[in-house]
Amino acid sequence: TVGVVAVDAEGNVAAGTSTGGTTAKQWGRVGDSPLIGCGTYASNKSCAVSATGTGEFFIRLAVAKEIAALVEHKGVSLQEAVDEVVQTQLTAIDGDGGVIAVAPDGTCAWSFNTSGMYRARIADGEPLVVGIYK
Amino acid sequence: SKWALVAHGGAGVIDRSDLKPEQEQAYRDAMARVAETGAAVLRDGGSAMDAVVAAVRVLEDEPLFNAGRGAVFTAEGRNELDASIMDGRSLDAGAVAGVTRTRNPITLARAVMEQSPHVFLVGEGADGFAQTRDDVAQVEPSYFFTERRWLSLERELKEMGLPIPERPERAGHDDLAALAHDEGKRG
Repeated sequence: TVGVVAVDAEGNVAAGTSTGGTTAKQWGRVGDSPLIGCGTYASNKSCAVSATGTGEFFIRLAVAKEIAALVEHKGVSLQEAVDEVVQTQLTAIDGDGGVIAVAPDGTCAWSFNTSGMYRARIADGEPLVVGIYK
Repeated sequence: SKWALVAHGGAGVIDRSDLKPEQEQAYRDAMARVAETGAAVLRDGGSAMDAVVAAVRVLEDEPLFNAGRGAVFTAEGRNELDASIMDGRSLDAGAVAGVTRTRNPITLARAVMEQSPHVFLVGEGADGFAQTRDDVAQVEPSYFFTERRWLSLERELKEMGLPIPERPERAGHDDLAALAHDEGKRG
């Protein structure tokens, strides 16, 4: 699974996710990636989120919308929101994976509970950051 | 506002011992290329939507990642792709699942959002909609084939005690995909 979140110079956010799913999937199995609110969500009132991991858990928690709701309705920071959902809620139901997120003010965040996540971050006036391992 | 972009290429079992130096470098170079592609759109005053599509297309075209070319296989030996996109300004959204002939599923998801009254199209219907869109490139299913993912499928099916499907015709070999690490996406 791959994904990108972005905020432009006008403060509009957007999120996109794309995947091949899981190896040897059967019976028309679909994970969270194409489900708005689970693998992908974006609102200028909160943030844009893209997720990756074992999709069934991200569907059950509606991960992307949960992160946006924490930011919009509880006023927590973007990093606190992604950590609460991934490190606490997702881990509590034995889910595995990660998310990336960006806010309308240009704040970036990511969180994952697996041993690695291919990730990159770039922003106006900031250097490119690329990561793989925890 | 300050423009910014974050990208991921998948999460999973990715330990330092898993990746050979040339594999790690290939992944780092690819992620840098993805970020720079999106940043170029934003630097030019482009929209977040355009930046997301431009960057995701690079990830879909890159056989190292499980999306587009280099996607994993179903138990029947097919590539069935999913994608979604959402615009934070308007809360418009588009998504597809189980598509088999669209080179860049993120482009199709955006077409669903902008050129249909729906949010989510799946399977043959989504493939049929794609064929009516001039701006959504269609390819033969064998375009998505990579050797590394096929070998992962065979290994997985053996473990599941399921039959190995016929190897797709015109299935090419792809050295770059030989660098693809299987981060453990299991059916």
